[in-house]
Amino acid sequence: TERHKILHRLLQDSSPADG
Amino acid sequence: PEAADLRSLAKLLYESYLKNFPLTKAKARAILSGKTSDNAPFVIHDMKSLLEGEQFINCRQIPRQDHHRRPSVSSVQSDLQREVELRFFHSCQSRSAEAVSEVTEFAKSIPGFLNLDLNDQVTLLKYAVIEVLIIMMSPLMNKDGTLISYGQIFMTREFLKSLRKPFGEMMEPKFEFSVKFNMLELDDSDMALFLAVIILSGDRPGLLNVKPIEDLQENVLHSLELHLKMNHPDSLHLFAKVLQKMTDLRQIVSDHVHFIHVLKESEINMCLHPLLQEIMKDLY
Repeated sequence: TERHKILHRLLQDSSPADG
Repeated sequence: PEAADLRSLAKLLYESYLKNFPLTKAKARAILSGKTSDNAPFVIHDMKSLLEGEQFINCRQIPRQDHHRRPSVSSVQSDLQREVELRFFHSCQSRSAEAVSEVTEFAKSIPGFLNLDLNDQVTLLKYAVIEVLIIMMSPLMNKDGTLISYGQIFMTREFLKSLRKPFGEMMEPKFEFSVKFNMLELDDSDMALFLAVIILSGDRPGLLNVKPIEDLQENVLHSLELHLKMNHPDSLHLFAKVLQKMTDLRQIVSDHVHFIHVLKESEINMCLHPLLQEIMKDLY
């Protein structure tokens, strides 16, 4: 995941619907 | 009860698809066939209409470089043309990066996906996103061109072909694929399941824990098979035909990544969006 920081962040971000 | 579970999975994925992807196939086909109350899309068919249409496109401007203009009018025009082509390419990148976020949100909604090893979630997305974007692009295309900019613009296939190398060659394979893929006449609910199947591919390089991914995919595959039978009762072998498209997709993605590498070498002003760079690095 180190080389895929943005993808990693997108995966960990909670979507607006999830609050 | 098992069939009921598979149907509720199909419903859940369809709802997530509608929530995450702004331009559905139903809407795109309505625009393309003129069966919508919205305005007809602006048509881009040459450099002049591209310049006019740019105001519709959410275009991220790239800084102009100071180059010494040669005196002839034609070379100034050709400089301008190069700049417009590059600017268009950059706006495509911005939209693609947004679309990657939409695909990520869709992937997160697949039951069980977020329970997979985080490294595997990254790997699954890295390998699936371009395939998913190509599938999502198909409903926007017909043999003559493609909708862009959320359906506000129609860009002709001939114009895309006329762009300088390698830009002019990049879209042709996608048109060829789309025309054949559209013949399967999948609707948005079928597409939602197919996208989930693509995302849950257990044979992506570097996966750490394949078994749970295959288990999830098997469930979605059953749901897709049942859904296609119910939704397209007269279409023989549709399930097999849909799955066969996954092989074509891998080749198209591999060629696409090659195009991008060529561009990176040949274009001084080229800068690749960081998210797309991350995805394409060491991909095939």
